[in-house]
Amino acid sequence: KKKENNALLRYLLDKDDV
Amino acid sequence: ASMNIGFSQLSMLPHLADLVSYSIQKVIGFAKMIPGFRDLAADDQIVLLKSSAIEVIMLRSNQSFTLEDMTWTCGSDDFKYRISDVTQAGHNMDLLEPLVKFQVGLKKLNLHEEEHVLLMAICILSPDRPGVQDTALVESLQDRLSEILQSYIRCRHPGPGSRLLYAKMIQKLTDLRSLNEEHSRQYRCLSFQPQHSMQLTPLVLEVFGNEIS
Repeated sequence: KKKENNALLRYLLDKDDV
Repeated sequence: ASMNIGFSQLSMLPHLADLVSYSIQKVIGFAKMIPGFRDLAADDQIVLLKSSAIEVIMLRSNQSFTLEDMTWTCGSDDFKYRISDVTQAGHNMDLLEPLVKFQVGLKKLNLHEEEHVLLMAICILSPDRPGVQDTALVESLQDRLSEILQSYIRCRHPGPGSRLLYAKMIQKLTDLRSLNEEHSRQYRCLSFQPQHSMQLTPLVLEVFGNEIS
């Protein structure tokens, strides 16, 4: 459950900003 | 009548929810550029962002806040946000009265862009946020930013405006804590009502909390 938490934040943090 | 209708349906909620959701994405992008932020554990990055997001948005919005009519004027007058727009998104004067007061005080500091940017970075890297694990590392990063800010003011902010400026800026961070608490209280009431929480975005629900889940 913990891992699923904040999935959007984790994605936005990890994605490579152009 | 139009005010009542607006209020009951919170006619501005969808738009402001989108605006805040967009702004949160910008805050995340900004945080990722702060030296050292990406070296923090992912969980600490998340804790810092969730607790500071609304504060950074309040800080960032000061750029478009105008003392002339106490509104956030984003571009032409068509994109002018008044207090009434925010009340029609579900907030009340317990938040908006101190928020406008905060915006006026911050505007009157006439910060240089460099100072404004450093203040937002210092706000994000606050070691005393609930849930932070590596408080020592966060504190060391914040201290470094604070030293840079104090040096900048000493070297680049001439004249009377710089007297006690650093102390006044730190006081703004304290003001933001109580604005954050009032925002959270009002957000909780709003998000408890499904007819309103359904108008929020997934990112807003994740960052500010989704009572329903």
